[in-house]
Amino acid sequence: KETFEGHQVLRIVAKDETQLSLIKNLEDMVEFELDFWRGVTDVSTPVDVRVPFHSLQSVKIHLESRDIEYSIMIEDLQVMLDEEQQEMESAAR
Amino acid sequence: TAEPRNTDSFDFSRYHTISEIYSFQDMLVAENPNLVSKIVIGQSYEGRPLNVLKFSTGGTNRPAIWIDTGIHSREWVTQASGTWFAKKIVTDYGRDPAITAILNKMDIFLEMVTNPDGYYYTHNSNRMWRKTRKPNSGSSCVGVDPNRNWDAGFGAPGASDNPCSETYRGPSVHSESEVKSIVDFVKSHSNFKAFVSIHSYSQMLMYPYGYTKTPCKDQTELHNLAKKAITDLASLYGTSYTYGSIINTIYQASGNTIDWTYDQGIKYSYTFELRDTGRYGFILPADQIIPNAKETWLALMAIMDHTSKNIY
Repeated sequence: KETFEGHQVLRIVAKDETQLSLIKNLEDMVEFELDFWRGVTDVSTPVDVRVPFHSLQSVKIHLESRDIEYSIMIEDLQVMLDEEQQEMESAAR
Repeated sequence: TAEPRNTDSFDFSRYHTISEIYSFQDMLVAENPNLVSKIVIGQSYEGRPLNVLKFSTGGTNRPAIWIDTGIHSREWVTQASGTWFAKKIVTDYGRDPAITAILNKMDIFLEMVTNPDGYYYTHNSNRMWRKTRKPNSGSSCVGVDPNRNWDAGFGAPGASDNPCSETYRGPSVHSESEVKSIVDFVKSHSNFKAFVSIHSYSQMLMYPYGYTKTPCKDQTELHNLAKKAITDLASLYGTSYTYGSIINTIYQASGNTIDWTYDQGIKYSYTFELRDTGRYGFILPADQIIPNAKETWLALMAIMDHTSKNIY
């Protein structure tokens, strides 16, 4: 079973079109193994991206060095998934 | 797990496995033989039946409305909402004048788990799976994005030709049986007037096109109806939606479902992105399933009501 320990989902907010296109470029950085939950649309809509643990630091440095603001939407995805699974099982019981 | 014996004891406020949803479908049909029937329109790549519930009060090949949920498997609130819609229809028929009027004139077809292999996989192997599960020859990456595989702008920007991408369009149009089955069914039925394909979680209601900026010919009517639908939706819990054509509202998306259905002449073709109003994304807490479904139903009713009063 695929697990996601330490994976975080970042919510990235572009200040302007320039930053938006920088965020768009992230889609092509396959080395980060990013999973876009909510893709780039427009400046007013945040971008949500799941970042594997091993590329978290690089991605955050990449964003911070370009002064792109982000917040941590999900601190640890696996913790949430475990809670979801437990809720399903207890509800079923 | 304790299997519910009837759909009244089915717990709509939690996420269910595919076998629980398929059992629910069979129970609903058994409980409502004069209103609901089940049609298997094909098989998924791994051989699961593609079940469509038909809600009909009679007639032959009446004008029809299609609703599908779960085409992207990880968007769990959509399959859960589809299950709730099915119960809502049988509960309200004969009681709510609006849905009764619609069903006295039109049939409703509802495919709750449009990507069953992917849905099974999200429960058993990878909760984050989105695509189908068919292997891609020449690649170690599996699956096609079933919302990029349709014959509408296929190959244009707005989809990927990389099998490892989440938006991989597939080797050719309608190459996925989950897509081809709907294509064949819609073509053979030939009397669909509305088609609604449901995703999550960007809170949007969109109409064609996704692959081109060229406006669709019914743009004004579809835009106005979308506005009414999302206004009705917001009236319940204040959930705010944006609306417009796919390419202007979310991004360019070629080979998507409702561009193809619109090009088949199905005017009222819409796609929803349901909520997250918080910061959960695809892991929406189960206690938000019913509020999500209830507000979405108001928008669906606006579209179905308009369709039934403007059959073309």
